[in-house]
Amino acid sequence: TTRSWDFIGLTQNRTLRLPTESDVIVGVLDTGIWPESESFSDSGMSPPPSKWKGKCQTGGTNFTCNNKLIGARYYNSENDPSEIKSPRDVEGHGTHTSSTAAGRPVGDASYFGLAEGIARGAVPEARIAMYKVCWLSGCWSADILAAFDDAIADGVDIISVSLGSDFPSQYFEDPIAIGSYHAMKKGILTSNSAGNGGPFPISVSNYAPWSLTVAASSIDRKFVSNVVLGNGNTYIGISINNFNMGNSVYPLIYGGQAVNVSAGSTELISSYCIDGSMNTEKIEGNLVLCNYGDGDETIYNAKGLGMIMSVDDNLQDVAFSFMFPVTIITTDDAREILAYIKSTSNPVAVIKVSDEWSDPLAPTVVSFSSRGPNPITPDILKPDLTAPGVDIIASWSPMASPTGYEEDKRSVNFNIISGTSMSCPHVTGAAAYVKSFHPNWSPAAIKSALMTTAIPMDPRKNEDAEFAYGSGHINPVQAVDPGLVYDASAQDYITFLCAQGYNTTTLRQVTGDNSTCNGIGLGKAWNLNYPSFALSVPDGGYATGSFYRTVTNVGPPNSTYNAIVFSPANLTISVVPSTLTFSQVGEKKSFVVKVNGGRLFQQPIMSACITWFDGKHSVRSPLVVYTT
Amino acid sequence: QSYGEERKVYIVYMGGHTSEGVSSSSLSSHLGMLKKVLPSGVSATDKLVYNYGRSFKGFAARLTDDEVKKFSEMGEVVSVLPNTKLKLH
Repeated sequence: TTRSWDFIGLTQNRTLRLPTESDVIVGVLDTGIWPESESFSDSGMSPPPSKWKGKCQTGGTNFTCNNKLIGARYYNSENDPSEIKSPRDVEGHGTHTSSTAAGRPVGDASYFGLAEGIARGAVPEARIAMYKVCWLSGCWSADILAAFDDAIADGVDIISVSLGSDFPSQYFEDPIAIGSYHAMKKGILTSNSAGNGGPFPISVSNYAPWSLTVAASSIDRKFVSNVVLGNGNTYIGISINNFNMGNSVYPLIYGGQAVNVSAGSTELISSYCIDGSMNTEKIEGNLVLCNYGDGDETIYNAKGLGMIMSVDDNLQDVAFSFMFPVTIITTDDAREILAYIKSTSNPVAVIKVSDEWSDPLAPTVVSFSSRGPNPITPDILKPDLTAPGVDIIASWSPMASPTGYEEDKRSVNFNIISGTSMSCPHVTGAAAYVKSFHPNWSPAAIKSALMTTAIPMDPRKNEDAEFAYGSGHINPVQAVDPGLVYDASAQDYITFLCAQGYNTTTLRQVTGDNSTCNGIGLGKAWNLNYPSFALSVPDGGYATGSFYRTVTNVGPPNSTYNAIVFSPANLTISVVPSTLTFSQVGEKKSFVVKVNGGRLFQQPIMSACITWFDGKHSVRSPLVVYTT
Repeated sequence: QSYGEERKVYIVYMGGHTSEGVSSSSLSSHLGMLKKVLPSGVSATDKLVYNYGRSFKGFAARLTDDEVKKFSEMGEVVSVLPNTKLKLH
């Protein structure tokens, strides 16, 4: 990416970088990879570390690996015939996510001149192993599980999974939760996308406590494609528009003026530019003003010159790219443009090439990013944190359509797309960066470091607060030195699962050992050593709970931390003890957080936080209370 | 084929390896389980899609509804999951 890593402080010339970065192997479960991309050049790289046990499955094609892309496999349980059997990416997504996490620097990267700069990943010296589980038909769960089985055994350090199910499942009925559980047991952290089901509540996917769940937020670059009318008025539009219409103006009509009467359409229907509802003769050679929908294909196929589409204000937080000039404006502006069209006999307009504006409100969680609370364990806060996932430029497969439309035959080496798929590899890359400094840290410790150093987000810009952004906005440089970590072992997750109702027999099968749930009753998830706190209360119930936690000193040997509690007036939170003194690295100290908020009715979310502070390290955990 | 006899891909998830480590015979063990459930004359090797054995236990195979039920009732099986389609985010 050309901007997002700088935006989150991981600059190209940072002094903090270790030679051990090249020992880190990032496993990516995705659509495959384009090995010839400059992002995966192995110039100057040594052979893979000896721990690597994977392979490069060429599939009888001209696919090759190198010292950067050290492994590639493909999985195709349903024998999808739409693609050649190879790890090669013909969709683009896997090349994008891989290069975002760990791509090497590529100068003069751009999407038709937009977002120009040096494209790079977080850990350019780290290795990439691609596990192709997604085909043009989708990503099959048997393939995902096979990829986890291999990736764990191959010796990857971090696994990145930018996909998920639309529906929640219990942990051991979900292939990603199963795979990431076994990865965790082997010391491998899995970074997951939270899903694009927002802004609706309980839409978060990939919510297992042993994996990192990543929401998507904006960066300080916004693509603005203005509309200029014949009367000189200019309206701000949001889109990625690389098509230069020059200094001329072009005839402008309203979709509702091109009614296909013979098809029984009406002005209202054709105003949405729905396929078949429009008189295509009236569209050809015109710019068309449409209500929000899928009208762009209608207008393109009818040889329209471009489209101006109106959308609700709150959906203008992401820019999309199209096959021809398109921009997205607000409904208020659309009303004014319609008034102009109706006021003159010869309405004309032009859609300008995108400008890159600086967005002072960034980062904000994008509307489509899935929201908590957690559908399976309401007392584990999800998503865990947020990272850039809006208008991200990264490498692309030149065989793939840049806009996702089959008709779009353009070939690009870089593309700008949005999704929690794009935020997930940012956290993957950050986790790999932390791993390069602390190769022996557990998955939970790396996760904790990323969560407790996250920059707090502003709830005034995200009304869902922690259900949108979790602990906050990723801060990879600080995550290398978190001071304290909330560590958790595989056994801690077993205790958690016992309290969730899993029985000893099932857990012994899952773990393969003699785990037991004896003495652990059904209960809340408050005692899992999680780096955030969530207290769910039945509507009309009492907000009372005690959370037991243990922190491990990973900072200076002699340090004293004091607890700083921020809470709203109607919540009483105490931390006992409120001071923790350490005398050595690796020392553990326990404390309890007691919450009392009285009786709650219809309470969406109350936000508090607990920060351990030693004068230098700020170890911050959000605490949320809400009614279910 | 009548309803319920159509073969679809299912995941038979059997949890983690025991402390003895990865069983070198996991493939033969999983094929053995399949043979017990499949009707005689149906090749277990042909119906096996994946053998998960490097990092955890289980396999994916083309099964009928009846066969799925039989695996679901086995003590050593944690869950039997249909081969669902997940989406890129």
